[in-house]
Amino acid sequence: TLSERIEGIFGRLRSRGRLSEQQIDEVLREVRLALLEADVHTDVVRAFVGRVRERAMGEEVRKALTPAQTIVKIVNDELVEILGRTTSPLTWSPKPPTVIMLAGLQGSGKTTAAGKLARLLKSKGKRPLLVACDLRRPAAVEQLKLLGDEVDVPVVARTGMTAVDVAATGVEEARRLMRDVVIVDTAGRLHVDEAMMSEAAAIRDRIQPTETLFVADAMTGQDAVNVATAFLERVDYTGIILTKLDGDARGGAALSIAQVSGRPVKFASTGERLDAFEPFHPDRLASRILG
Amino acid sequence: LFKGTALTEQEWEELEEVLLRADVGVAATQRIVGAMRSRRDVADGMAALKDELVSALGHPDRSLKTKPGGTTVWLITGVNGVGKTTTIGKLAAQLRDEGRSVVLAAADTFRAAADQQLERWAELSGADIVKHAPGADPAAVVYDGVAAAKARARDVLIVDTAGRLQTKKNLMEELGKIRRILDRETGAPEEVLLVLDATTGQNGVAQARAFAEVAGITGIVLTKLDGTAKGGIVIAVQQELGIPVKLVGLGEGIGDLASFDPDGFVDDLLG
Ligand SMILES: Nc1nc2c(ncn2[C@@H]2O[C@H](COP(=O)(O)OP(=O)(O)OP(=O)(O)O)[C@@H](O)[C@H]2O)c(=O)[nH]1
Ligand SMILES: Nc1nc2c(ncn2[C@@H]2O[C@H](COP(=O)(O)OP(=O)(O)OP(=O)(O)O)[C@@H](O)[C@H]2O)c(=O)[nH]1
Ligand SMILES: [Mg+2]
Ligand SMILES: [Mg+2]
Repeated sequence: TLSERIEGIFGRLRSRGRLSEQQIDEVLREVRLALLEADVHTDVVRAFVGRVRERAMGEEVRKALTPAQTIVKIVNDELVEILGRTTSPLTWSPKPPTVIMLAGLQGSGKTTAAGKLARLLKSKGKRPLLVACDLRRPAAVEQLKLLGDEVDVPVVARTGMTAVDVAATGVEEARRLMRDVVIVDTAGRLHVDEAMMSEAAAIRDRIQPTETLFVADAMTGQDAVNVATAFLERVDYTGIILTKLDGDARGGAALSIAQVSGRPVKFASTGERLDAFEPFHPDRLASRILG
Repeated sequence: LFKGTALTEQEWEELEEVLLRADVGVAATQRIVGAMRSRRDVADGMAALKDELVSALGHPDRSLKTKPGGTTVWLITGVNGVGKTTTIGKLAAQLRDEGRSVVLAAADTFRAAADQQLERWAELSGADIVKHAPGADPAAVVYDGVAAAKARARDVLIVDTAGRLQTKKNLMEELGKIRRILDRETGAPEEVLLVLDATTGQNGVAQARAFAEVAGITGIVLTKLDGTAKGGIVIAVQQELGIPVKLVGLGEGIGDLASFDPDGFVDDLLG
């Protein structure tokens, strides 16, 4: 782990009392490698290490009885700071229904997340409604309908309409059926697909979501920054869902996405089953990223 | 970009950055740049890097194997959401265009509407499909797929499997079992392809290692290269595991599949 590597450096250099700049540089090299191996974007790593360096040169480390542990704590604090410090709840609309839109790249886990969110909110006493706005992928609507059946949540699906119109219909149906939260599943799309990004923006404009959640795969590498930035600019999102955390990817993409978007990670998907879904805990991911 | 008889420290760092940004990874980047630095004659940094990357990808056989005079079997594996089912649709269409008959086995019996999704691809590509009820034993679908391919004298059987993270021991064992069934029924599959998403970071190497151990991977399909991700992890997969990229996915349409061209890939990677 990174903390072991850092302890090892101090042990090896046998320092007592003040840390030398050389020791600090060696530690920072380890931090940089750990973050890059964890898939954190090179620019995010650079800025992060810069901030840690500044703090490492300061009083808190200079006066520390155990400087190694203090530096590890600084790294951890800085990570948690970016990831959102505490769990971040959903925002509710003052006037129901609350509309939640899901967006993201192909295969990131949106449709499954829609089912999971519906299940979670229902367990909290809400009356969710699912809306099937992926009109592209073969059997996408069927997939969402099956998930809706599984959690006993109604699904709005329409043929002969654009995705934007289905979304609007979904919100109307929520009012008609007195459902208090609408969860809109959308097609996976590339951030460089102009037509599809326009569609996403059009859906957002039409249904005015209180929450737009960017669904991101925890195993994403350096491309996370390109995607997160483009989706922020074209679609805008209020929060992030991180998926497939039950794998062993370190999850550094989450740090990159949180850093460049400034948006909090709200939920963690930790398995294929619909109950594998929980509020996101920044401190847990911080220790995972550090390995 | 980099001209002159020796590169500066800054220029070496810039080359490293290009590789790291492409998901080549820390270890492979250090190997590649290390190899370059040990050469005395690096005048043009980018040209030298291109040579290094193309040679790292090697010259393995990138063709898809078939069984002359019998049913060719291709097993498609990978983690969740990478593009296995879509790739199978594309392969089936390509085979049809080559005048070959295809059976698809819907051995993902777990995920909602997986069979319906593959069924749609069977329609679009003119392939037969063998599927069971949701929740059925995937092994049973595999047996039936083999039986159908033989009985109907189909040229190619392509087996779709459920996405599975390599950390799931029971799911990886299930995949091993599917491989062994095919070994017994038809002999070793002509191809066992691992589908890797180009956006995947360093975990891609762990995926390849685990799937190779359990199912014996003959080649990689690198999907979603129509995005901005470079897919640099395939370099480590080739160097560390000797597994070649055979195909690339370039979109969601039925024709969006191409054979892997190392030269073009490296050009795109270096931007
Ligand atoms: N192991 C694991 N698998 C997941 C998780 N979330 C989703 N999946 C799986 O990932 C795959 C893709 O999920 P989908 O919900 O279809 O993804 P999507 O974003 O809707 O895909 P598109 O609509 O094609 O863009 C499926 O096999 C899901 O079961 C998770 O947290 N863990
Ligand atoms: N842009 C792009 N999208 C792709 C490509 N290949 C597959 N996809 C999309 O990725 C998503 C997931 O594809 P699937 O074929 O369902 O992936 P899978 O591996 O079978 O997923 P699971 O069975 O759930 O594990 C779909 O939206 C596909 O259209 C590709 O090369 N480019
Ligand atoms: Mg979907
Ligand atoms: Mg599939």
